[in-house]
Amino acid sequence: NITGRFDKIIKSLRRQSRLSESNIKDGIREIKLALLEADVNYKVVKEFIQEVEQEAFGEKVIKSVTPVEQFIKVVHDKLIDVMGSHNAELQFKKTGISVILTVGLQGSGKTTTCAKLGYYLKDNKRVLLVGADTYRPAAKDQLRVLAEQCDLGIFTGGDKDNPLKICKQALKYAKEKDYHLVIIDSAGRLQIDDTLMKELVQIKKAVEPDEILFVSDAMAGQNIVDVVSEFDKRLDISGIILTKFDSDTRGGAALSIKRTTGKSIKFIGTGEKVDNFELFHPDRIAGRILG
Amino acid sequence: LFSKKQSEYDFFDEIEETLIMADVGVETSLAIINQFKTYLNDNKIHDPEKLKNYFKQSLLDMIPHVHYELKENQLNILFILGVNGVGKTTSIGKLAHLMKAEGKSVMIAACDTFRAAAVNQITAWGERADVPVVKLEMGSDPGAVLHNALDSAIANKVDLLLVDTAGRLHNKENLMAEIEKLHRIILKKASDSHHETLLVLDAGTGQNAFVQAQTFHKSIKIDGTILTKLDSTSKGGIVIALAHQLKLPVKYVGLGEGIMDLVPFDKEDYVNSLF
Ligand SMILES: Nc1nc2c(ncn2[C@@H]2O[C@H](COP(=O)(O)OP(=O)(O)OP(=O)(O)O)[C@@H](O)[C@H]2O)c(=O)[nH]1
Ligand SMILES: Nc1nc2c(ncn2[C@@H]2O[C@H](COP(=O)(O)OP(=O)(O)OP(=O)(O)O)[C@@H](O)[C@H]2O)c(=O)[nH]1
Ligand SMILES: [Mg+2]
Ligand SMILES: [Mg+2]
Repeated sequence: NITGRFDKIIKSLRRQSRLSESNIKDGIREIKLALLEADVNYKVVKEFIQEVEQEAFGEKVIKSVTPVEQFIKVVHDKLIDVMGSHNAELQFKKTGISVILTVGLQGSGKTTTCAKLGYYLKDNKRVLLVGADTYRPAAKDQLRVLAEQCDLGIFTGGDKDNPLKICKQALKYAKEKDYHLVIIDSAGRLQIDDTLMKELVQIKKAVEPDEILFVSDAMAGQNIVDVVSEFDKRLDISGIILTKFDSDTRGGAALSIKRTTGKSIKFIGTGEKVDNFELFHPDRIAGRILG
Repeated sequence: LFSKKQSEYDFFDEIEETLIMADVGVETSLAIINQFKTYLNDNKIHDPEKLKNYFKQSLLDMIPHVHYELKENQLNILFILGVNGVGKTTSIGKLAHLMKAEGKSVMIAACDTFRAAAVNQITAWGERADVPVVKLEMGSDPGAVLHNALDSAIANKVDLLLVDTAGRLHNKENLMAEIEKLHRIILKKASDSHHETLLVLDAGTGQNAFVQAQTFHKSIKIDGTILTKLDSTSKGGIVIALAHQLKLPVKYVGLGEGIMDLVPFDKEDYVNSLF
């Protein structure tokens, strides 16, 4: 099911009357460029290609009839394998109030995603959205409007309350009002902002989330590796959500994030509306990255 | 100890890695490196010590230097476009403050009537910058807001009108058609104004930033870009790709979330930051 550039690579390699080692080397370089053009991180690509070379030039290929196609197949299968072979489920508590915390860089789609998550899960649980972003102008208004549109609970605390206090009070409020699930929207922040990263660590300690989801733009570039590593190191994130998948980005950030953290991508955002939200399918992204 | 030849190869490998990891993009990085190799051969330059400085200079020569300036005695309009979440609304707040500090009269048109609390957000920025915001409630026609804003800006002899628009993906034809429609209102109603369109790009975006610029430019002539979030650990290499392939200048850079965190683009600072 590989189309586009990979098709071109296969066709050009097939045209060779016999496959020499230099043809394979060209094929490998083409694949490396294809992955880089898809925004997969440079170092991730290097490692990935080295592993593919070892696997493809091992025993299996010598026995195979078409070494080039075998090589492409190894790349494709490895990509799917790396992305995770099944949908990673959200973990909820058996009893008591479950907590999801969304985190990420500025503008990645956290607030919208909180509403989408709530809307996706509301049939089985009573959901409370928590507006813990006290920095961005009208952030709480934004979450409130979305909560009303989706008919979800909303808690935004007092105007002078800090994010930690809002989260603690939200849990109390959720207990009082019989909510099953609390979804916390946090302010966008840089992973190098020590004060704000510490704030997240404090929130984690206070509310003990069942899920800490890193929300990333699907069109993120090379640097996402450094960003998500730091978030993961500080918080031990439980999963990833990729947004703006409805753009025409190749989405190589997905592979970079997965290879860097080992954490699963659980959902993708496919538009601005609350129902533009889907379970992540590894084979779909593999095809898209390979172009 | 490296031989001269080997040092050169290491240099090019190093440059390729630096450029690609800065999000300059594969095509532009390879093109730039090849052009540079030719230049070195033509000029018989092989001293590894000199390579880096020559390369920096070649990047500087490639980047257009265009400052945004208000024209005196006429209405200036900045039409602000970009995909979702890049920093359009925040950049407008910062620009309003910057221009007001230079003694200009500024007005904002809240033409994002779609996204939840978008009008509240730009209104808050207008208050921070102490400039009037022309708006209608969420769900109104953005064209109606623009009409009102242009009427008011012209009547009040405003120096600069900043037009905020809803985030939109460039691959959505109906949303691109909407932006063309808004642009036509400006052309029709304010034909003797000095109007420019700036595309806002996020420094953390990968090579899709280039596709965004190309695609928006097909719909409306883009006069320049605002590159936001350069305070992050991303290098914003799109600057180089835009310069090399599209000759598109960066006019402002966003360096944070505060009202003062916007500066005119400085290409020397930028090239030095890459290395
Ligand atoms: N097309 C598209 N737009 C999206 C998607 N998810 C979010 N958006 C849009 O992206 C923009 C930013 O979304 P927000 O939810 O405000 O992002 P955020 O991470 O909360 O931003 P900060 O709180 O400022 O860090 C908005 O215009 C959203 O409508 C998606 O999956 N597809
Ligand atoms: N660190 C940093 N954050 C920025 C910068 N510019 C904007 N932001 C943040 O990015 C997020 C999104 O900014 P907005 O101004 O809402 O972006 P937008 O393009 O108007 O978003 P939509 O209207 O939803 O498409 C906010 O959290 C801003 O504070 C910048 O230069 N640096
Ligand atoms: Mg938000
Ligand atoms: Mg906006």
